[in-house]
Amino acid sequence: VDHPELRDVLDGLRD
Amino acid sequence: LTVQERSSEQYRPDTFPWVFDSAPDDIVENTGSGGLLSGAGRNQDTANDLLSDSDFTDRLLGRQWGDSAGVADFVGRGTTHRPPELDNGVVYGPARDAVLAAADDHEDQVAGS
Repeated sequence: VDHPELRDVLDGLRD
Repeated sequence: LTVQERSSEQYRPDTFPWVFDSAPDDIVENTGSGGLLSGAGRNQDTANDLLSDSDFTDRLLGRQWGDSAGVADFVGRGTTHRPPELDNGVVYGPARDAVLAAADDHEDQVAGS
């Protein structure tokens, strides 16, 4: 199961 | 989160061989618990507190979700804090740190692999 929405949020936090 | 944990058991029939002789044919995708999380995230103070707890973030990001939009919404709100004197939110450090640590620990689940 892919989690694209979650990955987007996590990428934003890392930035 | 508890609802999601319980509903996820249906995807793992091998853990209950005494219940299922083979894979069940009535698997229903659970998108409701994501919606519950999204709603819970509207209480930002509580979301801040929950996401600052590494036990909670470990459970949250160690799961598979039928639809990660609710989790993303909860994380987005819970890692943001809006002090009364500011119009815009700022990143809430304790929650951000716990979320990113759990994301590193559960890299495979987050990537869906």
